Amino acid sequence: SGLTEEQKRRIEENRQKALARRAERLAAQR
Amino acid sequence: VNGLTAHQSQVLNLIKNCPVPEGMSLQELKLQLQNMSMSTIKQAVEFLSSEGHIYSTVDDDHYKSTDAE
Repeated sequence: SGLTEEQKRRIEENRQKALARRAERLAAQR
Repeated sequence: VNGLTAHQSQVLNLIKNCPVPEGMSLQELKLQLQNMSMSTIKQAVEFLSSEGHIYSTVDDDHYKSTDAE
């Protein structure tokens, strides 16, 4: 792909944060 | 069904189905969603992001879905 290592790292970091937010929201619904 | 409005679901589906590594840009979303204003799209994107359905990638204009892959 045309992404730099820095961009790939940032994307993965944001993905992990989003997954954590998703888990938090799902837990709050229960 | 999933607690999303029709607009939010439409935006999420487009982002989910985008094959590009950096995700989908707000401009591309606007092109695909001609019936929605940019501010409506941005509101949906903000909501989906706060709920963890999507996340920004290379900048705040590009988004990917956590449900993808």
